[in-house]
Amino acid sequence: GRQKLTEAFTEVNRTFQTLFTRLFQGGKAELALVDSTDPLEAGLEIMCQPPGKKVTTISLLSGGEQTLTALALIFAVFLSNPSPICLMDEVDAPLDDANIEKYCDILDFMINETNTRFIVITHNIITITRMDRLFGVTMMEPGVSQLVGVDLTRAEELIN
Amino acid sequence: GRQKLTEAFTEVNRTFQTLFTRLFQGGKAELALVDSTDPLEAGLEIMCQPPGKKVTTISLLSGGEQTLTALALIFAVFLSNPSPICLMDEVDAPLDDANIEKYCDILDFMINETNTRFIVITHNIITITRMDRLFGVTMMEPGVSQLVGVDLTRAEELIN
Amino acid sequence: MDITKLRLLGFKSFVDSTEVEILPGLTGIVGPNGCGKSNIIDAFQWLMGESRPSSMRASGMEDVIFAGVEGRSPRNFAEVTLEIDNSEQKAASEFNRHKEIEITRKITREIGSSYRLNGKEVRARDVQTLFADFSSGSNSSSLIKQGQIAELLNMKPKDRKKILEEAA
Amino acid sequence: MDITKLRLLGFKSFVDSTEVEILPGLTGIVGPNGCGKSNIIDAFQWLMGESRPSSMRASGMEDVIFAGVEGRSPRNFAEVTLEIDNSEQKAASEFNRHKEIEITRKITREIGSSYRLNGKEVRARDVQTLFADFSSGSNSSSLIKQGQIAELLNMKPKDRKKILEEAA
Ligand SMILES: Nc1ncnc2c1ncn2[C@@H]1O[C@H](COP(=O)(O)OP(=O)(O)OP(=O)(O)O)[C@@H](O)[C@H]1O
Ligand SMILES: Nc1ncnc2c1ncn2[C@@H]1O[C@H](COP(=O)(O)OP(=O)(O)OP(=O)(O)O)[C@@H](O)[C@H]1O
Ligand SMILES: [Mg+2]
Ligand SMILES: [Mg+2]
Repeated sequence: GRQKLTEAFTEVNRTFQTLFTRLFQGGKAELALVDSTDPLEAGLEIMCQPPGKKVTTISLLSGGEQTLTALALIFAVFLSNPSPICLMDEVDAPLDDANIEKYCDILDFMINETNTRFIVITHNIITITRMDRLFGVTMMEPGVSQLVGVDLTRAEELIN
Repeated sequence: GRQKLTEAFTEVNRTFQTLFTRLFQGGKAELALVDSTDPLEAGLEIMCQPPGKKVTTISLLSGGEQTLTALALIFAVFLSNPSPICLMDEVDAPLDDANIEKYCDILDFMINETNTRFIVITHNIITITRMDRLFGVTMMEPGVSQLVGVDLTRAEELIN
Repeated sequence: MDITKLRLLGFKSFVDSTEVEILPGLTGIVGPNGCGKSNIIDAFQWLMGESRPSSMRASGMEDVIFAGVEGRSPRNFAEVTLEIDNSEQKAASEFNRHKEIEITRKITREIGSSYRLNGKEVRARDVQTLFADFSSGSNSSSLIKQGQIAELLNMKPKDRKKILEEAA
Repeated sequence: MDITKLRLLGFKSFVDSTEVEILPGLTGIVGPNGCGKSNIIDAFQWLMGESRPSSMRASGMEDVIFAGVEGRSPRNFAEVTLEIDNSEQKAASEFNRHKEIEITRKITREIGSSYRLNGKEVRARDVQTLFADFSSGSNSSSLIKQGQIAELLNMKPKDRKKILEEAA
């Protein structure tokens, strides 16, 4: 187990660093095994340095910066063994407009790197316009869910 | 202790029910002391019934419904002893547009009921347009925060 | 393997048969609070073999069966089906002879859950083997539930390391 | 009592003296991720007597002092001041003779924190008495920090009851 974990750590750490710098458009970050010299016992710490700031652990970042960093880690693990489908439920909620665009850029990057199909639940109008297609869920009858197709051009109308 | 807690529970429960029905525009909810007959030992459960749905505990609601219910509880406690200031940090993140309007309606209600001054941190364009005034925080110099006034009419431009 | 369709019947708020077509690229799902978006994610996780009611936001597993509302009576069973296109034959060995794979999980009140693969009954373990690559557990990188990132951020370093185990 | 102004100096990312005017009604604060919005909320909570570094998102209390960035050297102290208009004389008894109250908390590296009320040094307990109605603790209803609602929702019923204690 120790050998496998160390190999996984090295690979995920490398991808995590690339994704972090892409998401923050600069800065750097890295994973560290802490609290024990034995990888099986150690904990995982995340050291980050957004552009223009000092290095800190992830817990001292802002809410949006933490979300972006966590996404870089989750996607790094995902890319180590991509599954045919990936589902995300309102992960973009804490992000500002600029970071929403970067989150969508990473989704496009993942689509190019893998054959994965993505399902993205969101309330954010910018994320909506970056989708290839949209479904709406409604409860015309109280308590009963129905799926309806949503025309993407109509979504464009929503924001213009 | 026991007498005071029971009185507080009754008062908060009454206000919570009114705020829940106002936020959900219907339905009903109530607080319940569970797991013990002694109020000092008991836990607080929240029973909710959004309009058109069955009664459940708060944990079976959706993310947005839970947030709205939690706000009804927090504001009910606040109104039992209003403080001169109230600060809220991105509590509107999980809400859809219709519920954002209801959240702002409740803020207006609280302003009328008390002398409290509110500070509301948000990324949501609808919440922004419901504010009386706006401050922007920027980091023109990396790592150094500065406060700038934001003209409310410019915020209106953002969404039209 | 390509996932091409998800079908729900009597699962949570989806009482009527509902088909979600899954095409390549990014498929967005939108709708008001409480309309049933996260229930679709729950349906995926449940189909892949989830056995803990707590990760279904339920107190007992039967809570995933449509419980009834005004004007609609409660259902007796819930069923979720996933259609998989395996023409490139990349599935785990014992499933590779199928070009099309259809997996169904059904739960009936007081009887429990059963799984079917292309119409034939199989065990939960077989389904979990097929989806081994999907890792749909609570720390999975391919299924990020609502509020899960906040949970990951609040974890102590020792618990956070569990996310690496998927990669190992 | 009306809160009319908050001033920060050397507190977290607000290295330069910054005044936040607080008027009646709803004051919105906007800005990109990481620009310093939540640091303003931290400044309020700290001024009212917060003694746990963990609720300041810090490992030690000195972490609230500006730590320096490229082009700006670290500061030696942080100071937060709150101006209160008490002309209606509703403050707790021992403070009521003042029409204007100015509370300042200052922390200096290696020396620690001190409080001043209208220029005179006071104890932390005095400040906490003045703000007793504000209840700025972690379960407070008048200070809802980022992520706090998600925490409240994940609490067991026994812990959730703590929110009622403020009302009792
Ligand atoms: N077994 C069931 N039978 C009927 N309805 C159910 C059942 N289980 C859950 N529901 C309904 O599903 C709703 C929750 O749906 P869901 O969590 O998918 O909403 P959502 O679209 O994700 O909303 P949000 O945007 O707030 O996250 C609940 O309000 C509840 O009424
Ligand atoms: N002692 C300190 N000295 C200098 N900078 C600090 C200090 N403490 C925190 N910071 C900076 O403050 C930033 C966090 O600010 P804050 O949490 O207020 O952001 P925010 O505007 O709330 O963002 P979000 O929208 O993502 O929640 C961190 O990135 C960190 O660089
Ligand atoms: Mg949801
Ligand atoms: Mg913040």
